[in-house]
Amino acid sequence: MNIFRLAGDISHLLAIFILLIKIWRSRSCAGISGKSQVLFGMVFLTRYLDLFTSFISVYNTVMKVIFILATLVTIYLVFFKFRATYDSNNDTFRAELLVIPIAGLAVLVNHEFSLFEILWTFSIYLESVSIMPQLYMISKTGEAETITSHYLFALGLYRGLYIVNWVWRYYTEQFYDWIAIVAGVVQTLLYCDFFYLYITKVIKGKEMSLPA
Amino acid sequence: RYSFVDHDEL
Repeated sequence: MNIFRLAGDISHLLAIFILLIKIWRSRSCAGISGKSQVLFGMVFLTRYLDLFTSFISVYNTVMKVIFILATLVTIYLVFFKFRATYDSNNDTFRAELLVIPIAGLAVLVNHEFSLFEILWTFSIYLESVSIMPQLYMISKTGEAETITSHYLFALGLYRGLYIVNWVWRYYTEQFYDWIAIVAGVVQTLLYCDFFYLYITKVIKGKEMSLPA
Repeated sequence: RYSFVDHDEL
């Protein structure tokens, strides 16, 4: 564990709770992509199967359980409790066009050809693009509530901090995992455009809106 | 399995 990874994990946790609190307080999931949340749910469920096979630390176990439960609660709020507020007309990204090729890629390109390892690889590849339905939804409607943009910023920050963590680990432990690194860099790049808008608009106190 | 590929990150 190093400070960059810890800060990244906290940022990730913060993102998930910002979203939950936004939905709960406003009693609405307007502007939130349910598809992205389902993809994140798949990511956590396929990656954290090792909860049952390997113990790393109390921290690791607790965080995994929180990530899984919080995401399942978010999915429940979007598709059940506050379903009437779910903007499904604008959540039209074809998520299956991501999941199917990624499943194929995970079978072909992995560290080891075993069930758990392929599911882990699938989750790493899937996480890298899971935010795409959300970003697509924002570009389609041309706007995002300020709190939704805080959510996206915290999520992007988490990815950025993980890259710094990998650089740190490479030099201090000679540890690197090229599957995680390649997918992590792709994921971080997806946020770049958003980061620019966030810094130029939201921090200056304006609503985020995109040029048509 | 996990003895070979170590995934200690979240």
